[in-house]
Amino acid sequence: SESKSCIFRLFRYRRCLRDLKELGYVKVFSDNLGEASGVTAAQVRKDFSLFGITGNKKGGYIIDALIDKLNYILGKDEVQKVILVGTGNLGSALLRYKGFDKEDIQVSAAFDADPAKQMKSGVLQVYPVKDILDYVKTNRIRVAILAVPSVVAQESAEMLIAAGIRGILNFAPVTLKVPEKVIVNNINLAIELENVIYHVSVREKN
Amino acid sequence: SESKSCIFRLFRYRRCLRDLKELGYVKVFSDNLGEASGVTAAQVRKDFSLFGITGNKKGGYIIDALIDKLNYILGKDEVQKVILVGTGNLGSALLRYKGFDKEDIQVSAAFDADPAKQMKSGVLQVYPVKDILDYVKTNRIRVAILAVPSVVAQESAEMLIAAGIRGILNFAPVTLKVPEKVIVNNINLAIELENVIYHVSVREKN
Ligand SMILES: NC(=O)c1ccc[n+]([C@@H]2O[C@H](COP(=O)([O-])OP(=O)(O)OC[C@H]3O[C@@H](n4cnc5c(N)ncnc54)[C@H](O)[C@@H]3O)[C@@H](O)[C@H]2O)c1
Ligand SMILES: NC(=O)c1ccc[n+]([C@@H]2O[C@H](COP(=O)([O-])OP(=O)(O)OC[C@H]3O[C@@H](n4cnc5c(N)ncnc54)[C@H](O)[C@@H]3O)[C@@H](O)[C@H]2O)c1
Repeated sequence: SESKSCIFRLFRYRRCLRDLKELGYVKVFSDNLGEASGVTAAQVRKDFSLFGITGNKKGGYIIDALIDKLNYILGKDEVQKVILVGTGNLGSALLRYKGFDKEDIQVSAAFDADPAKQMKSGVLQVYPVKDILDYVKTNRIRVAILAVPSVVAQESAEMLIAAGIRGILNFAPVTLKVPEKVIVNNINLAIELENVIYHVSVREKN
Repeated sequence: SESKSCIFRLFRYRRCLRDLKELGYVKVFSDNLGEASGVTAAQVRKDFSLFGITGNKKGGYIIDALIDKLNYILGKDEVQKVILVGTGNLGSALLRYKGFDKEDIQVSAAFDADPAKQMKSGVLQVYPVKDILDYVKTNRIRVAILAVPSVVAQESAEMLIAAGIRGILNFAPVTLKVPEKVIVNNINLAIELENVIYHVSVREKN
């Protein structure tokens, strides 16, 4: 939809503005911001006007003010907390990933069914699954990363939704059946790799 | 494009057919296959006719024959070999992932710049970066998974391309500049998570 792709661009503008700020820039024009984020200057101005963001023609936009406005619109004005369920090979790598912090996202707690995993892992204590309900309710967590084996992914998702989770980043290569009100983003790395292999082979053949 | 989404569907039909075969099915009609893969029966028949796949109206399609045809069309009739560069937190999880084997994709060799990592890791020996050139040329590898830090991702990609790699599954959150002939599929897990968080928060507000 139109609004979804606009939001997607606002996230991209925010990342580009943060990079420009890191490089020492204080102001930016819509054509530089467009170039940095891969769209036309007109698209930038159109997106900004949809959200009431104005700059002045001669001076451009002030980067700090833009970042603040975008943070407010995108809900990035506070650290966003999520939980991680499953701290095996993939889960433990995600637990150590600094890229989430950079986007002001914090994995605030981790859970695993295996007692041997319920110990301090790097930065966080890993809790038993039975603690998920209390933790999600008390801390009003809405989003979870699911890194459990396929055979338990559906039941794990149901338990999370019952606790109050409304968004899941799912790594198990299964289709989760969830109510309309829940958002699931499936990451299937085998399919992503398969696609690259296919498009390379097609190019080779032609 | 039309043909890209058709190919995407063919991969999906193949996965569904493999699941149906595992459940003991021998034949399938276009409406069951459509239902299993989330499209209409007419779409299935249209996609198949584009690739010269025919079934008989009364008896449907024979699952084994369909899988063989799709394997041939999609280049899945042999194991597809890729290499992995960077065996840190994420790379080592990917090295142990059984989901690639299930899609007949094999990570046949792994490489890392850190001498401490150049030892046997689970299933494979991890080689030094200087061995990439020989290995890619000798084994005619075309696709690589890139799981190195952002600061070395561009230079690592350039070295891979010089060796003969034409497709990269990139996990570093940077935009790789590569020649037109190279396909890059970027996976940015922080952005994927950020999107889930945003869409959940929008639903809460409304
Ligand atoms: N390893 C990878 O690189 C990779 C890549 C892509 C997708 N995946 C997918 O991600 C998921 C996790 O993969 P992995 O390689 O980390 O597997 P893993 O077996 O190493 O880890 C799974 C973890 O989940 C825990 N667990 C099992 N049942 C649970 C439950 N009911 N509640 C909470 N925790 C539970 C296990 O104790 C284990 O620690 C799988 O679905 C896999 O297909 C993994
Ligand atoms: N850990 C995660 O869950 C995760 C999630 C998403 C994205 N990523 C991205 O994936 C990449 C890898 O992340 P990580 O957490 O595994 O980092 P890491 O630091 O644990 O691993 C990086 C590995 O790359 C090796 N390396 C460094 N320079 C190299 C070079 N020139 N050639 C080959 N190997 C080299 C290092 O020795 C190390 O083993 C990063 O770009 C990161 O942003 C990681």
